[in-house]
Amino acid sequence: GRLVQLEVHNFKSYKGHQVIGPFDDFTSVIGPNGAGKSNLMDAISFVVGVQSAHLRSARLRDLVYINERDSQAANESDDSNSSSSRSASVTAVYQNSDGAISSAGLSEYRINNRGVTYARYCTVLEAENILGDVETVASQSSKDLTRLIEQISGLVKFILQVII
Amino acid sequence: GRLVQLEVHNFKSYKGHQVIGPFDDFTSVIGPNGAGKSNLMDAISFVVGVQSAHLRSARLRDLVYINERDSQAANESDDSNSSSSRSASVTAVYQNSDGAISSAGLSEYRINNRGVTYARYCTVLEAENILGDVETVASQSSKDLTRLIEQISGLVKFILQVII
Amino acid sequence: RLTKFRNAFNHISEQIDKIYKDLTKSKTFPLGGTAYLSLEDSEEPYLDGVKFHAMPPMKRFRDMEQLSGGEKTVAALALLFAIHSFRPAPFFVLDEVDAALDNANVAKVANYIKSRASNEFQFIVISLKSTFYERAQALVGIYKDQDENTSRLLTMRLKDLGDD
Amino acid sequence: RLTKFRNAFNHISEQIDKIYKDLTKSKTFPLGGTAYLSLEDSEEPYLDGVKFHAMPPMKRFRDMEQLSGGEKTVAALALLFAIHSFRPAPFFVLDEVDAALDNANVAKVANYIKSRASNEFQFIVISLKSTFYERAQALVGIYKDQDENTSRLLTMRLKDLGDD
Ligand SMILES: Nc1ncnc2c1ncn2[C@@H]1O[C@H](COP(=O)(O)OP(=O)(O)OP(=O)(O)O)[C@@H](O)[C@H]1O
Ligand SMILES: Nc1ncnc2c1ncn2[C@@H]1O[C@H](COP(=O)(O)OP(=O)(O)OP(=O)(O)O)[C@@H](O)[C@H]1O
Ligand SMILES: [Mg+2]
Ligand SMILES: [Mg+2]
Repeated sequence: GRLVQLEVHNFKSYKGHQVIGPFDDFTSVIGPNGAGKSNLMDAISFVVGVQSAHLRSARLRDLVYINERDSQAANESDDSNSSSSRSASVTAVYQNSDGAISSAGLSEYRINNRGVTYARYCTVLEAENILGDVETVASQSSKDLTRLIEQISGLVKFILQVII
Repeated sequence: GRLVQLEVHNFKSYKGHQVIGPFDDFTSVIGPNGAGKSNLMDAISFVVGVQSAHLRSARLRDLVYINERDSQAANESDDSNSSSSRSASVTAVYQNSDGAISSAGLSEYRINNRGVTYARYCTVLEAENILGDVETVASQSSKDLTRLIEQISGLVKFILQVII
Repeated sequence: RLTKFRNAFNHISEQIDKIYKDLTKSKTFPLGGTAYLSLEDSEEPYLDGVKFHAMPPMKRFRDMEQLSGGEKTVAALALLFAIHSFRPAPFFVLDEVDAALDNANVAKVANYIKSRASNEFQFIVISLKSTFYERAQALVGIYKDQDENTSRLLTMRLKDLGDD
Repeated sequence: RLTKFRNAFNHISEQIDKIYKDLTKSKTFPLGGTAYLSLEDSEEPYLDGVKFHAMPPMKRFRDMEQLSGGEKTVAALALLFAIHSFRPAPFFVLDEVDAALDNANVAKVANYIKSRASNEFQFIVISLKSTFYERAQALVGIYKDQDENTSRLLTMRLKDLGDD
């Protein structure tokens, strides 16, 4: 299948419900510094279930959209709204080769009064992403490829270990 | 005084005698990958006597121009030529505020039959470059400023230690 | 386990030279450079013994440490693509991997990705360089809505605007 | 020793906010962001206790870890310039520090350097981006002469070609 779009909800800098896409064979993501491009990559890692270095370093609760300009009250204390302002989710929407659309992946992180729940529903995605972990980790560190090449033997070893 | 130009001889990718400059108040160095831009920065570090990370990691003998396409013979065995093909030097040419030109800095690295000599003649330069060490080290690591900022407290501490 | 490793290693080894040549060919160097993986003798090579070598056109057997920033980036990307070709993830996300590349190398990398991207194996590439993203089929533009403090999207298809 | 440290610290502390504001002002944010150094209580603060904080416009008190790649680069450059202003080296060499910056930020950094560069305090900046180097006063162009296997130079003054 191919990735058609992502539907994100309160994920990092993406407030509310937003649809990201459609994605083509070769899509480029552009925009100014601080716009939210790397956050989009985090959304993909999140829904695929990858432990990318960038995601791993953040606390799960940092993935939930927060507006620092709102008072503490607006973000946290209103119980009837708390579940919507304090949960983040990302859904990947796929189109199979026969044209059927399926929401094949959903990851959700919820902070509520009973503690934290992190759910992932991954059916089609699981099988497709044996190497997902490696690909996205590799592309995270690709941001600094000169550093990557200093660790190249280590990387090749790591990647070969993961894929065998 | 101000830096007018550099005169390099067999330094890294700069074969033979070449004059680099003139430098203005604000000069930009441009050109394709692999052309020799970072090598120019190394030449400046070399003549100023800075232990930049990039220079430090190389063996001194790697600073001397070598043409890998020539036979071993052409590069090394001819004794009458060996001193010219196996020594590198960088001279910084300054202009003082009264207009006088002075070659205030020279660094030379020579590989010869009696072993290795590394000479630096630094008169004017020495005084002017108490902070040279810090500036060029800082600018080396600036190449990866995101990494720099992860070490920012360390850097501030390091720099403050050096300047006091 | 050793067989799986050997299998992965052989495939990647075969691919790396071809891909590196694709990324380093030019009018001046129609054949491109050379790249290969080497295996050290060991009971468990996947733990320790894999080394990666890349030599741009006209360079030989030097330590990869001697390559310029852009040359190292091209080599690391070739390796990344070689690994990806062995077991392609359904979508491959790259974040500003072109940071250290000059225009000519940016174009080569973009063309390579364009030739490999397909319905089954999508590429999503974050880039700040127009020389890169003008070659994509679709653009996902992200900007910050400062009033609402949220990332927002604007998407656009490039491939319909005149064939390229 | 402690006095010298205090002296350096105070000067840099004073400069960092002003410089960071220069680098982050825009039409949307005429005032720019905020940056400061903090000192932890300690007998020997120059060994351990210096922390650097930078907040782009409209952001607050978050971990600097949360900033985007470009935002971190701007903050690190502001700190570098603040330190440089305390004890300026006669020439300051920077190697591709603009790699992670978008066009708007590249322009701000180039303009800042242009305003600070002088006969006594020269800047020499390696860059791959025309948005950057078109603002310099002189260009040192470096290319590789492949036949002779050497770097070569072409220099050009920009400031005489129409005032900018
Ligand atoms: N949970 C959150 N709630 C709100 N904003 C957030 C959250 N997490 C991160 N952000 C904001 O997202 C911004 C960073 O976005 P991102 O790293 O995606 O930028 P970018 O487009 O990749 O920029 P660059 O080109 O500089 O790399 C930061 O300004 C940060 O404050
Ligand atoms: N001693 C030497 N003799 C000959 N060539 C050398 C020597 N040392 C380094 N080189 C060559 O110099 C080149 C690297 O130059 P440099 O790092 O200055 O490039 P650059 O212009 O900074 O490129 P980039 O934009 O990719 O950073 C390499 O190709 C290397 O082979
Ligand atoms: Mg980013
Ligand atoms: Mg370089």
